Order: sequence, then C-alpha cells, then structure tokens
Amino acid sequence: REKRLTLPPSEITLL
Amino acid sequence: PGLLEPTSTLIRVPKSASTLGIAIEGGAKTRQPLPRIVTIQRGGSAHNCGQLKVGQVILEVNGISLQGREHREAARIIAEAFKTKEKDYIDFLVTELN
Repeated sequence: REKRLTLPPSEITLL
Repeated sequence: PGLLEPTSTLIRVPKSASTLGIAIEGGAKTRQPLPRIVTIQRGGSAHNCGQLKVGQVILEVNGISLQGREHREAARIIAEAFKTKEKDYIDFLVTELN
C-alpha cells in the first residue's frame, strides 16, 4: 500500500 | 530540528518587475506536499534575482511556513507577499531536497 500512489497530482499556478 | 534544515537557503527576491514570474506545483494532500518551483519566467522578479531555480521546494515565504497548506492557500500566500506594499522584497526559504 504505497501512500504516494494514492495522492493526486497538484495543479500548477503561475504567480 | 527538521531534516531539511541544514540544506535550506534563504533567498531575498526584490520586487524588480511587475510580476514575480514563477509557477509552482504541489501543496498538502498532493504528491508534492510542499510547493515546488516548476517554471521561472524570463523578465519576472524571480528571474531578475537570479537565485531561485526550477526544482527548489519552498518551505517558507516571509517567515510563513507552507507546511500543511493546500496548493491554493500556498499560492495565495505567495501572491499576497508579492502584492503587499509593506516590503519591496519577498524572502523565500527553499531547499533543493524533495
């Protein structure tokens, strides 16, 4: 059970 | 003391252009738990400063920890740091480690 694999990717924000 | 401490660097970015000019990804509850710089735009304040690099992970902004902040909140903290007229710079605490 790899916790990392269950986490979603992040959106990207330009600042 | 956190494991990241020995490799973290404080970078002061003067507000030298009308934009900060970085793109970030990540935040709490994502695969990248702390915001990571994915783009530095030419001509922005970050590019002019010359010290921020793609791949660096942002730990703090003007002393505010980004630990546990979701993406939009972290982005808002950075945007407000750029917008405020109280300071003509932003202090980033960054690390190369991920």
